[in-house]
Parts: sequence; C-alpha cells; structure tokens
Amino acid sequence: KETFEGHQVLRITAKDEAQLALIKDMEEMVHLQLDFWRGVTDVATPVDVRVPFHSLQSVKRHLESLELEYLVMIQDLQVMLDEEKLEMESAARV
Amino acid sequence: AEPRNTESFDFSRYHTISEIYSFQDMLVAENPNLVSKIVIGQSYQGRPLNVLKFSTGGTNRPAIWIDTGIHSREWVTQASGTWFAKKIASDYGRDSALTAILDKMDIFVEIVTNPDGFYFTHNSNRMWRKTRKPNPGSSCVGVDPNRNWDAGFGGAGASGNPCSETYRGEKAHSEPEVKSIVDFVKSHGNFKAFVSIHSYSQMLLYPYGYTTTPVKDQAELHNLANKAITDLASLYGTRYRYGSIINTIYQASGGTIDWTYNQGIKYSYTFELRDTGRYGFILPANQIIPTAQETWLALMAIMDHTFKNPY
Repeated sequence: KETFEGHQVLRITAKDEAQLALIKDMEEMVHLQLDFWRGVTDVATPVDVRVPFHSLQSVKRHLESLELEYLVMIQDLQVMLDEEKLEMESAARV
Repeated sequence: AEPRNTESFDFSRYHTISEIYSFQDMLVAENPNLVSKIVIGQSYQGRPLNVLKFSTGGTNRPAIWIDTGIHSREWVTQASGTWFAKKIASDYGRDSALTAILDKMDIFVEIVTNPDGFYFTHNSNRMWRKTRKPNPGSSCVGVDPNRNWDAGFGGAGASGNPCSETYRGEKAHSEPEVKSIVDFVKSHGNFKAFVSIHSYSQMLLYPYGYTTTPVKDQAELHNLANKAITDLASLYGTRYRYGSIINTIYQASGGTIDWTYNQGIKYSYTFELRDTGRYGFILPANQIIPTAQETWLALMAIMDHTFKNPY
C-alpha cells in the first residue's frame, strides 16, 4: 500500500503569464515526481501540486528562487488520508 | 453494517466498490419498472462496467448519459453519482420536471467508470487516477482514460510517456473502460446529452479541448452552461467558471466530451466539482451531499434544456 507521509500539497499562485510559464516548466521536472492536482490554467487559478517528501526542500527552494508565491495547502497528506479512512470505517460501523 | 435497502444507504460517506455495486443492485430491485442494470463491458481486470438505465418504456428513446469516476481518485464524483441515481429513482413521479423528462427520454448513469482504478485507490494508492492496464515496455501502469478517446488523439494536451498522469495510451480506445462506452453509445445511437463528471476546480466545460476551433453550437452551449452554474450557485453559493475546455483550463487531447460532441451529441459537458477550500481530492465526506445537491440543479438545467430542445 502506497503511503504519503510528509507529502505536502502546495498551492502556487502566479502573478503573471511569465510566472505561469515557470510553473508550467515544473511539469517537465520528472525527477521531482510532482503530481499536479490542479494543473496550470491561467493566472487567476492557483496551481495545486502534491510534492513527495524527498522533493520538498528542492521544490520550495526552486519556488523561492523564482519568487513564486505559494502556501502549504496540505501539511501532511498521510494524516488526511488516515482521517479519511478512520471516518469511513467509523461511519460504516454506525 | 450493510444497508438492507437504498433508504438506509449512507450517502454522506465514501463507499467501496462492492458497496456501490450492491447499492446498484438494490436500486434495481426496488424499482423494477424504472431502473435496470446494463453491463456494457468489463474493465481490464475483469470488473463489470455497470450502467444504470432509468426508463419508463418505449424503444431506444432519446437518451441522456451521466458518468462519474473516470478518474478514480476523484471520490466525490462516484459518491455524487450514487446520490444522483437515488435522486432520479425517488423524484420520478414527484418532481414534475424530471417526470416530464423520463416520460419521453431515458437516463443512463455509470457511477464507477474506472473500477480497477477505484478499487486501487481504496486498497493500494489513494492518489491513483488512471486505469490499471500495464503498458508494454514500461514499468509504469495505466492510461488516463480522459485522453484515450478518438478526438484529437495524440495531439498536444496529452502525454506519450506511460509514467505520466496524462498518458494517452498506445492508441485511441485502447482502454476497455473507454471502448465499452464508445461501443455502447454507437450502438444506442440516440444519445442527446453526455455529461462526464470530474473533480476538482468548480468548472463546467464544453468542447473542444483539442482545438481552439469553436464548436458550431458554442453560443447555445455557453448560454446553457451559464444557466446551469447559476442554478448550481443558488443553493450554497458555490462559484463555478465555465467555457470551452481549451479556453477555460488548458489544451487536452483525446477527451471524452470532444469525442461525444463529434458523434453528434450536442449537449456534451464536463463538470469539475468542488473543492471550494483546501482539501483537493480529499474532500471531507460531509461535503458529499451538498456537492451532489448543488450539482443536481445544474444537471437538471442541462437535462431540461435537452428535453425541451429536441434535435
């Protein structure tokens, strides 16, 4: 079973088209194993991307070096998945 | 805690594939004059592709298609599809608009459109999106079933890399989950609306995704989308954007509703349901019913328009 301890989902907001293109470039960085939950569309729509724990530091450094604004949308994905599973099981028991 | 009937089925929580399949069988058993189950094919791993048919008679009546769960990790869609199925069965004979539609048209609902992927999200990888068919020559499994249709297939807006989440597959309709719908829609030949439901980002989209060329019915589809999202927002204020796929999100080739529109099914739409907050695909179960309820208002707008504008 695949688990996601320490994976974070970052919500990245582009200021302009140039920044949007920089985010788009990240789709090609296969080694980071990024999972785009909400892909690049337009400046008005933030991009949500799941970042595996092992890539987190380099991704955050990369974003900061490009002055790309981001927030941590999900602090630890596995914690949320555990809650979801618990919720399902307790509801099923009821 | 297996429910004994669909009245005691808990729509406010997420369910496994076997629970949804038994819900489907219960709904059929409880409504023998309205609901039947058609198995349109099998998934790669041999699971039945169940479609619920809602019909009050006639032969090959003009029909409306609704599917959920083609991307398996988008759990709020399968959960909403389950709620829609119960809503249709419950509202027939009670809601005048739905009753008028079902007196003249059939409605088909495929709740678990990607069963192998859905099973995998429950047991192996909650983040799984694609099908589960192995890709020859690659260690990566699965094809994005929303890039595998014969509509701009292979163009920009899909990946040729089997390890990508948007891998289009070796050839159009390579995935049995896709091919089964293709064959069913073609053999039925009388679909008038086709709605494929995804999550998340709150959008209502119409063709095309593979080209900037506007569809010939662009004005009508745009106006109907506006009406639909206005009705949707009337319940909880959930705000949607709308427009063609390529203009509203990005270029996407081999997409479901581009193929259905090119088959002549004018009212072809894709929904991207909630998340309104910061949960993404892990939308809390307490948002299932509100999401389904608001989406239903938009679906009714589309179905009512389809019914009143025969072509």
